[in-house]
Amino acid sequence: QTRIITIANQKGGVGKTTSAVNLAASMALAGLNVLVIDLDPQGNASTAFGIDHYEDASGSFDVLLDGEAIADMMSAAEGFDSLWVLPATLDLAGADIELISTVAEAERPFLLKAALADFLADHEMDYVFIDCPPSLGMLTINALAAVKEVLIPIQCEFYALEGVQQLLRTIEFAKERLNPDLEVSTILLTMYNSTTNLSASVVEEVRGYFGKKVLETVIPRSIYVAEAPSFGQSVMTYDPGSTGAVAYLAAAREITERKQKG
Amino acid sequence: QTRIITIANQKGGVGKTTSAVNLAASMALAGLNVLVIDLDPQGNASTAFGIDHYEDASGSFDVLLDGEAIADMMSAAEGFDSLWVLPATLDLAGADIELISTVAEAERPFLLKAALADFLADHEMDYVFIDCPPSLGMLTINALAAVKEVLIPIQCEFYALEGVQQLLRTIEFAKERLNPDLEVSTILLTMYNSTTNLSASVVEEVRGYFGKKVLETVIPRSIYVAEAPSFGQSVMTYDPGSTGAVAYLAAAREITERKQKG
Ligand SMILES: Nc1ncnc2c1ncn2[C@@H]1O[C@H](COP(=O)(O)OP(=O)(O)OP(=O)(O)O)[C@@H](O)[C@H]1O
Ligand SMILES: Nc1ncnc2c1ncn2[C@@H]1O[C@H](COP(=O)(O)OP(=O)(O)OP(=O)(O)O)[C@@H](O)[C@H]1O
Ligand SMILES: [Mg+2]
Ligand SMILES: [Mg+2]
Repeated sequence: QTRIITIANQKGGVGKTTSAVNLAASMALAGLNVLVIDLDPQGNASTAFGIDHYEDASGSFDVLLDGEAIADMMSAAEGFDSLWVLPATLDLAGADIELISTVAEAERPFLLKAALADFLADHEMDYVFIDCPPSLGMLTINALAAVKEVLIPIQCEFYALEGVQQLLRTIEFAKERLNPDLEVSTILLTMYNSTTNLSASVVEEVRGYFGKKVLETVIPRSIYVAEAPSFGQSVMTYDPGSTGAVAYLAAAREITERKQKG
Repeated sequence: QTRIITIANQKGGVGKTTSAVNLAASMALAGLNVLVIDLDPQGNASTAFGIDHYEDASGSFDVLLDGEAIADMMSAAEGFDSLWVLPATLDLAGADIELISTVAEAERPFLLKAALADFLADHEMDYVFIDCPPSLGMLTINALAAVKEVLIPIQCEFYALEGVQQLLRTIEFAKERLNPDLEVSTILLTMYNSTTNLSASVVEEVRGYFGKKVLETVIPRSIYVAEAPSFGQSVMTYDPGSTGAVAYLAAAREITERKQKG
């Protein structure tokens, strides 16, 4: 049974891409089959795995707007035996507008869901992670309509708390109108800075609000995490002993174990 | 002559809001008349100045979608003599879709420009800063159509470089189709971390590409900058001696001085 997880938060720079990349890398290094779908036109997740995503490259734009099959548009990530990436290209930025003029309103939110159903009918994947842009437009809506689980990364900083209500409302809307199975399954606290009370108070507030959904593992701020993508690597392979890598490995293990408990 | 500056970058978490807030605060503390326009539905800039922006509060949504006057929707920022904020409310998140169904396509990009022209006809402002969400939708397009100058904050991290090309193309599009006076006047490097080569290499690359447009002043990563909004303050008043506050003051001075040189 494939577990498909959308990583969403319209607040910018909270660690969506970094979490998608490093959780996927951790699972793949543990021998699981993993697909990363990059829905952010900036293509940061594609870059992190060293995958070309210039304007006309194959990717998620072709799947959503031209009905191409995921299997034909995805690339294998170098250095991994069982990790594939459906890259994002710049033309994805125009998806919201293009979808309005080319696809009937009722079908628009379900393009990714349909493509994923086709793909998983004959490809064995253990995990699929979907990286979203920092907005609540049609790309994020497609990601919410396609999954049972949402993982929300929350940066341990003040502004990051503000947007959570808005995100929860959007998820609620998607659950009511598009996808009754949708749940916020996981909250991952990121960029924890131990030198300030600010981080600790954010952690306390988030645990108070979300309870057990919040992973025990908190990802610390670590320079090696930020350096890794400039070498086309995940921190898991760039510096496996760093606090960031150790934390992402522990978070990945927690996520896989939670599944077993159901 | 009022100087109106849009602060834009679709990459999330690069310091758009932090720069809008602290540059505006610096200018206001120096006695200038300053207006901050918050176009981000998350309303982080509104929060930073301690301004209520619950769902039905007055703000930029009313100006763009109901034709209200800026002067009637703005609030004075507490603790300042000459700083006003046009707050963002959550309903702004629906602006893209609502504008498509209520305003003719040709007029949509110019709603803010028209409202600002009315406002400045009888309100003396030295600076107007417009904070944008991390996307290139109709809110950011309105901000680009309304100004002569764009300030692009670039975080001194790897992913931040990826999105710049896309942003420059959008600005070029806005200049050709909507606003021939539009220029990228200022590049501000943010969250510089002196403990890693990554920051230094980003600075080098950005100075190499943008030359003189890049401010001499680079904003360092400073925990006091991140803490200030949790007290409803700018770092300028929260901890004026911190490296972050000193840098934003220097950046504000550089911006005002550049104007004089024309
Ligand atoms: N634990 C960490 N320690 C240090 N730096 C981090 C950490 N996690 C992420 N970063 C850095 O912070 C920045 C923001 O992270 P990232 O790009 O993953 O966030 P995002 O939510 O995907 O952003 P966007 O909203 O633009 O998609 C990046 O430069 C990244 O390298
Ligand atoms: N110089 C700095 N030092 C330390 N932290 C900073 C600095 N500048 C910004 N921050 C923090 O980094 C986070 C991102 O900054 P900010 O919210 O201003 O970015 P943004 O570009 O406006 O984000 P968004 O894309 O969501 O609108 C915030 O938590 C902020 O407090
Ligand atoms: Mg991202
Ligand atoms: Mg912001």
